Amino acid sequence: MGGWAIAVHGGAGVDPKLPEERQEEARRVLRRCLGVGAAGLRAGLSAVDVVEMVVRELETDPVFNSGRGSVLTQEGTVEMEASIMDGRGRRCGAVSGLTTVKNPVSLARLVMDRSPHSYLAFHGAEDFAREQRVEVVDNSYFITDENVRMLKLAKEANSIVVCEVDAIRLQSPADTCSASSTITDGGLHMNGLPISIYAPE
Amino acid sequence: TVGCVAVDNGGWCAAATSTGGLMNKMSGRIGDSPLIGSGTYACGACAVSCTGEGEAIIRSTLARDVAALMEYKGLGLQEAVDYALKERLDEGKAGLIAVSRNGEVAYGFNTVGMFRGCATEDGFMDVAIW
Repeated sequence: MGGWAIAVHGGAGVDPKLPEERQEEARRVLRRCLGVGAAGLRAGLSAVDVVEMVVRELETDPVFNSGRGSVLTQEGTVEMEASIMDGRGRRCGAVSGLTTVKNPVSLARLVMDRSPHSYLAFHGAEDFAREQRVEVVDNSYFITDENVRMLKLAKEANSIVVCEVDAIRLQSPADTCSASSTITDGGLHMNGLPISIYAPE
Repeated sequence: TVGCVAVDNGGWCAAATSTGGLMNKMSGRIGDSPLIGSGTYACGACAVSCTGEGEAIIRSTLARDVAALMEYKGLGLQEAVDYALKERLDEGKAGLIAVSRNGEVAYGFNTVGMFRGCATEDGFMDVAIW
């Protein structure tokens, strides 16, 4: 046996122009969460307890796209999802479409530990959360000013994507998309959108 | 997206992933994070958590593939991570972190960067982005 080990991530697809202070903030959160996890493993906690504990920390901090700090839907709301898997027995739990559960990963853990199911979604997951008496908050708790701003940019960028598709399909002139030219980032895209709209993922 | 993978002193592995999904997504869109085998997987060999372009990760069953490469092809952890990212993602952009039951840590990404960190029992600790 090689002893304990832990790894964390806060998302991929980073904007290459991410300001230095945002980079340092991200490193600070990762370092802190890594420390929490390492201390747990050192103290003899199980791997599944540690991954839940660390992801709860990451969900609670608004720096990354999960829990508080989640990115927004087209409607400006937050819909979160999470999963957990214990290699011991390959047990698992997952949740989707959460709007009020403060720590989605812990609800996923409860699905694994206290339900006969592997995956609950939307109102079923919310009902289960209330049945299990997990902490719930108003949807606005998860929404940050930064993500409201990013949604506005994403909507503008999305209109570019639609416009470009239409330009190809309908052979319409590119100058009908003139409003889109204000957002450029060197051509890097993810899911069809400029990488710069991801915050910070 | 955030994620954590760990192996404890007993050699048991676990993974967890959590996300708000994709900015400006349609209501009802499901990404890879809650899909066991795609964004998250753990078994007796390893634990994996993925992040990035959800639709590509789903198509490639990325997390399970890392474990399968170790189980069926006998690859080491980092080798399996590299192979899955290179051969299974097609044009998709993603990253992942992984640990093995032997206490190894591995990661990989084909994006510009991935926020990540790792620590091991022997005192090694690293946090990086690019």
